[in-house]
This record gives sequence, structure tokens and C-alpha cells, in this order.
Amino acid sequence: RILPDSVPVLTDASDVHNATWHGFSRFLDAGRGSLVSGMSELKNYMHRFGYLPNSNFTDFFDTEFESALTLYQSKLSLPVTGKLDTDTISAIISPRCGVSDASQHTALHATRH
Amino acid sequence: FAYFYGKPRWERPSPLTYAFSPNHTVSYLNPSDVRDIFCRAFSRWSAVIPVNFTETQNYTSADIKIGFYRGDHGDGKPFDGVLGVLAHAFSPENGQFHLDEAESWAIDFKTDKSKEAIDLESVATHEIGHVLGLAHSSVKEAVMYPSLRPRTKKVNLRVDDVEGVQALYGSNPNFRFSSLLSENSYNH
Repeated sequence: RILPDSVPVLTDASDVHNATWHGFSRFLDAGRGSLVSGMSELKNYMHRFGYLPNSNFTDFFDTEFESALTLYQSKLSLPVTGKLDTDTISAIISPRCGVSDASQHTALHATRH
Repeated sequence: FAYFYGKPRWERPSPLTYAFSPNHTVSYLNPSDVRDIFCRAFSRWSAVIPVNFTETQNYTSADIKIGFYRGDHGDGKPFDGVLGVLAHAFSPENGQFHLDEAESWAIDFKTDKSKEAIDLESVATHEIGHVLGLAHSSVKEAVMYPSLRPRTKKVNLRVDDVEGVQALYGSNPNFRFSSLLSENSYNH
């Protein structure tokens, strides 16, 4: 479905997020099959941090992006929904380290409790 | 915890020297305060592994080179202004440690009232983890989790951080997990 240009979102802390990334909040609740103007920028974000291999993107929420989103949610210990839900959008627009989440491997380990 | 591809580490780990760029600083921070913050951040890691860190005035020869940079600063990873990307550091044995000059870096939230203030000590502790060879962790409470909200402080290493770095360098003989657990419990 096509979302309107302006989707009211997020939390009381939203005004302190990065201006560029804060624009991603309008993609709230977008899921596979959506065509939203500017979605390619979010795909660039996912590419930058290692979740999408290619760099030539459309504004279509396709299966490849859904897979990337699922991986992102898993990596950041978010609920894995494959959708741009509130938790995911909030994580995306949060300030972060510039080191890519890819090019690494996770060690098998048990956490001591 | 996670490592960079190939699990790189410092082959001559101790002592590692670090230095601040004489040209790439932020004017509103007291250099003495910055040195104290980095000293504490390095100490947290050296408390758990047999690696010592020593500040040197010789920037050129230092193992770890720390500086504040704005926008495109020549390493192919330009900074993006206020918030967004806060800092980045390179895997061993590169040693480059860059902070985004555009951020509102805070030393003490009691005196810094900016809504966008970023705790310098938290970011320093995180990036040192990268310098040592740790990649991003999925554990939200870990220092090596990739994001940090403004006006929040996360400086204490968690079990996940400690186990990750100790798998690279071994344990500091004076370190006890019980002290870490009680400290985290206290802070929580």
C-alpha cells in the first residue's frame, strides 16, 4: 500500500534524533509490497551498515529489503517482524557508531548468568 | 559478542600507546578533562585483559591515534553532522579512532544541558572495544551494542564485552568476574 507523506510517529525523544535519519520515521508500519517515496534512502542506510549488499535501490519494499530488515532486527535484539514497526524505526533513527555491523562473525558462546 | 572478519588482534598487545591529534580537537572541551576520560575508558579494558595503555605525546608513532573530525575527513567514511553517526574506529592493528566533531560532546550531564549531548566517555569506551578487535554486540546492555541515545551513559563493561575481549587477549590475572557482576548489579 502507499503510505501518506506524513505519518505521525514516535516518542518523546524523537526531537533529538538526527535530522536526516529522523525522516525515516514516516516509514512506520510499512511492510513488503509498499511503495513509499524515499524508501531508497532507508535502503542506503541498510547498505551502509552491512545489511544490503547492493547499492542501486528503488523505493519498493521488496523481499530483499524485508530480509535485510529481519537481519537488522535480529542483530539489534529487536522483535523480528520484518516490518518497520515502532521499535525498529526507533532503533534506526538512534545515534550510533559508524562501524558496519557486517564484516564480522559472531562467536559461539554462552552467557554466564 | 562478535569479532571483525579474520578475528584480528594486536600481536604486540602491551603496552599500547595512544595519542590525541594536536590539530583535530574540540575547543569547548578542556584537554585535561578529555585526557582523564580516555584514561578511565582505557582503564576499564585494561582491568579485564593483560594489556596496558599509555598516553604519549608523540602522535605520529602512537599505536592508537585519536581525533575529532568533521564531514569527509579522508578515510572514506565521512561524518554526517549532529547525531547520526557519532564516531568510528578501525580494527587491529590500524589504531585510528575518529569522533564526529559536530556532536555536542558531554563530559558531565549536570553541567551540559543540551538535549543532543553525547557522553564522550561512553563512546570512547565503545570505540576502544573496536580498536581491540571487538565488533558490535547484539546484547543491548553491552558497551559494544552499536547505538547510544543522547544524554545516556554506558561505560561499565558487561559480561558479554568481557568474555569477548578476553577470548582475544586472555584475562588480567587480577580480574574477578564476581567484581564485574556486583558492579553491574549495583549500577543497574
